[in-house]
Amino acid sequence: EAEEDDHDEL
Amino acid sequence: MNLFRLAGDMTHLLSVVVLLLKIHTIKSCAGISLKTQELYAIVFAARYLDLFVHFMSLYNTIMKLVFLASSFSIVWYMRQHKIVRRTYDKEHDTFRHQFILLPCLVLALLINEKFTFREVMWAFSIYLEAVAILPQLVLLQRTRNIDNLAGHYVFFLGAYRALYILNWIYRYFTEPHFVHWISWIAGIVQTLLYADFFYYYITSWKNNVKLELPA
Repeated sequence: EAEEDDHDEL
Repeated sequence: MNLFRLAGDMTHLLSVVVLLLKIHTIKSCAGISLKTQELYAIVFAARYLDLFVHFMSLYNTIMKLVFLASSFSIVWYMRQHKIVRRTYDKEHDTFRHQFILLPCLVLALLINEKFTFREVMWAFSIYLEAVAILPQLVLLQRTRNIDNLAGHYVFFLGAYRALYILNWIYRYFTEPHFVHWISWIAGIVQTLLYADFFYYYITSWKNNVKLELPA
């Protein structure tokens, strides 16, 4: 499951 | 952070610099689609909601602020600045951008990584970014005299997407947990939209002739 804070890209 | 990602971010930044240079120094936004710029402002506003909630790194925060500030100021210049707005080619920038907003929102509500506000907005921004370049590509096709800066701007934007794909391939092999199908598929679609433009841009550059897209 994806972590909400996994979006480290711009 | 790998080299592809950094190079992608830098070409993205370069595209914004090129556009601001054109607007600031030449005081012209000829060949630039306001529709696309408005969509980008929405893309960044939706995606960077986490800016004030979650700190990732100084690099991340600064880049997000730069993209937010630049996209909104570009829209402001094109709409409000008394010299710049006169150079806006309104007659040819007729893409109905409002009609891609709703489908992207619906898609984000249906397909997201998690049904939370931030995740839905994140997915929405990814879908919207994938198609946000369309008004710009349509405008370029209708523009007889594409100036160099407008051409470079779109080229750098396309390069940024292509480099992000290499970054994902790299991350797939080095960080097995890092799987974001939504951004990968949308990113590939987005890059494919540039394929035609890339072909004519590179051909004109190789033959040293002015960029012109077939109508």
